[in-house]
Amino acid sequence: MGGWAIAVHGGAGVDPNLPTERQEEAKHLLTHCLNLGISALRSNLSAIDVVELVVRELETDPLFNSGRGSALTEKGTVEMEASIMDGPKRRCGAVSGITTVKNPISLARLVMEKSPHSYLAFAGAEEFARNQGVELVDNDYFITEDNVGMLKLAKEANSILFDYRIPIVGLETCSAGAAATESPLQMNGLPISVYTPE
Amino acid sequence: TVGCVVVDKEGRCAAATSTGGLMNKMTGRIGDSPLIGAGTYACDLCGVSCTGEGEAIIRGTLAREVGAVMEYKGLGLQEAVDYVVKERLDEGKAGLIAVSNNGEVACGFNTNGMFRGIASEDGFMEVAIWE
Repeated sequence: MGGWAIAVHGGAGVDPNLPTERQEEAKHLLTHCLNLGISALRSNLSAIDVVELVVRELETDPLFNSGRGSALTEKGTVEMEASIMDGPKRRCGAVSGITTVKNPISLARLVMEKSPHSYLAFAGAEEFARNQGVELVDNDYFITEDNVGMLKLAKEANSILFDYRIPIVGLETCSAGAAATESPLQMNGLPISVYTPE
Repeated sequence: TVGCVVVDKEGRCAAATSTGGLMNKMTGRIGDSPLIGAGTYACDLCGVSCTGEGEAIIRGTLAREVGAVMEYKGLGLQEAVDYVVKERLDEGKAGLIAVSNNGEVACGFNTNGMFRGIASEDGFMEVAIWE
């Protein structure tokens, strides 16, 4: 037995022009979440409790793309998804199409613990949430001004933006947007922009 | 997308992932994060959380693949992570974090960076963004 270990992430693919203060903000939040998990582990919480606790913290802070601060759909709304898995016995729970649940990861945990299923989605998941009494908020709670600006950029570039931030400062330069048009990202071997017309 | 993986003092692994998906996505689009075995996986050997280009992660069943190559090929955690990121993503861009029941912790990505933090009971701690 090698002792406890923990890792957290806030997304892969980083805007190369991300301002230094945004980088520091991100590192600060990651350090805070790591320390939260470390103190929980030192208090003998189980692995499944710790991963839920830490992801709830990341969902509540608007910095990364989850919970508050989630990326927006083409309609300007938020549809979140999450999953959780416990190694012993491989128990798991997942949700998709979540629009009112403040912490989707906790709903995923309840699917694992309180339902006979592994995965609930959209209206069924929202009904389960209401029955379980989890904290519900308006969809607006999840929407930040940053992301409204990013959605505008994405629509102008007629593209789907990859899981990373675009600096407000960069908006004038449209760095990533330009990047999206100059060298569009590939998805399934195709320029990512081909997916929008669908 | 955000994620967390933990192995606790008893050697029990767990993983969790949560996301808003892609900006400007179609309503109803489901990515890798809620798919057990793709964006998230945990078993008695390891716990894995992935992030990045969902469609590529789904195609590669990335999270389970880490557990599979540890189980069938006997790779260590970092070896398994490196193998999966290199061999299972085709042209897809993604990253992942992982722990093993031996108290190992690892991350791997083929993007230009990944927001990540790692710590272990022996005092190791790192928070980083770039390569």
